[in-house]
Amino acid sequence: QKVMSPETYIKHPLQNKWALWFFKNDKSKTWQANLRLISKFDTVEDFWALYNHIQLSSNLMSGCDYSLFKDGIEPMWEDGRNRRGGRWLITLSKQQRRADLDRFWLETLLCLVGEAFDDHSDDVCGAVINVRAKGDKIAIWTTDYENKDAITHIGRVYKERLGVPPKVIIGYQSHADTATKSGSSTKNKFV
Amino acid sequence: KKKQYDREFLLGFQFISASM
Repeated sequence: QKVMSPETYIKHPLQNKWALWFFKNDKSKTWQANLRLISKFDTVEDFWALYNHIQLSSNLMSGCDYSLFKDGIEPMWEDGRNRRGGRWLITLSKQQRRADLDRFWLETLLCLVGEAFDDHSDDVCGAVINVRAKGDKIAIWTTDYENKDAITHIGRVYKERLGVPPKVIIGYQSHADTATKSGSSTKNKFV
Repeated sequence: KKKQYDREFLLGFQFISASM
């Protein structure tokens, strides 16, 4: 009788359970009504089953978002785990949609589900991609804008994983500053 | 211990069926 090794039938568990959300901009509805939970997963295999099944970000209509957050954290500033948090923000030029957008987003997802930031991965709440005509954005959200060690470690690893050249500066902004900004840009807490 | 997976390991599973 053949004995199957466990590797052939046991899925690979992730450290966290994750929830993928989709936002579609419909101006007749409230912001919250436009936000839908797609699915949750907690294994490597189920992550790919979901990823392979949905549209690439570059195919989404302008105004749409994907968000991947740890189970129990809603992808909004108001959630208790986000209220004092902030984000490492990657802004992309229009030309980068073709060259970099899908690659950057997949790399972001792999950083999250693979726990790429070592012990500081605990500070990660999730990640968001905004598809916008004026320029797409990708961000990793963390839970506390005062956790300098965690934020700088996450930023360094993330920038390296994306292959962003050292001379390009990326910024970390608190959600509180983003929510209350008066102009078009938010001041960086860290770079 | 934290369950960490590097990118090559994760990418190796992209086209393995998860229909179990």
